[in-house]
Amino acid sequence: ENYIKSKDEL
Amino acid sequence: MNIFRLFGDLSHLLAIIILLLKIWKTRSCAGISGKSQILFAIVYTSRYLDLMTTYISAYNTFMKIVFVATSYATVFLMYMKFKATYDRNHDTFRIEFLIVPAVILALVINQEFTVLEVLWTFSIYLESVAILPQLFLVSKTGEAESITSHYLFALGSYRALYLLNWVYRYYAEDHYDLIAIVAGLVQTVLYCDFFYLYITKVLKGKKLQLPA
Repeated sequence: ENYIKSKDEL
Repeated sequence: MNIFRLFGDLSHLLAIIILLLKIWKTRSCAGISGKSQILFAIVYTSRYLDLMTTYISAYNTFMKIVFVATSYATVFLMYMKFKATYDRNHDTFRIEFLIVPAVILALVINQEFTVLEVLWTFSIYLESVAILPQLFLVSKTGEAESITSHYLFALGSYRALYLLNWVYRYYAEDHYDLIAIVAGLVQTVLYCDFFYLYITKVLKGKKLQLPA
């Protein structure tokens, strides 16, 4: 969850 | 996703399309820094390795593939196809002075010491200074074609919009990433001088002339 949150940006 | 980030990504995509059109239509890459384009290719390669491991959304995957593909296409066009028009004499910024510090900083200041995270952090640091060879080239030649300044305006706006996106995410999602924010601030500040010239000159139909 944390990974997706911080790496969902381009 | 929020409106700031969407417009930021679209502005980024627009910049890349403007650049490719400029090179393809004029069949020339005069006034464009090949070194900056090499840095962008390194940035996207080191940042988007998670394409193999993590699926976030179709949009995310599609845009990452577009950014990687177009950055390599631009380098190919500049150093192979339209090599004769590449301004080698003015594009002399030593990019190792940008890459090495970014590697060191990524190894020292990162969120966790894993390969993916350190490479991602390296790409964030490198992207914040990747435009320097291009700005250096414009300052050396003293001017830029209007299409090139539109490219730079779109490219500079993308990270400025990301700053607004990070403000929004801090208040709306209680989420922030200090590494990306600080690097994004540095990246946007580097464009300030250009933004000023663009708004006061190019938008009035004048050519972008840097004070000699």
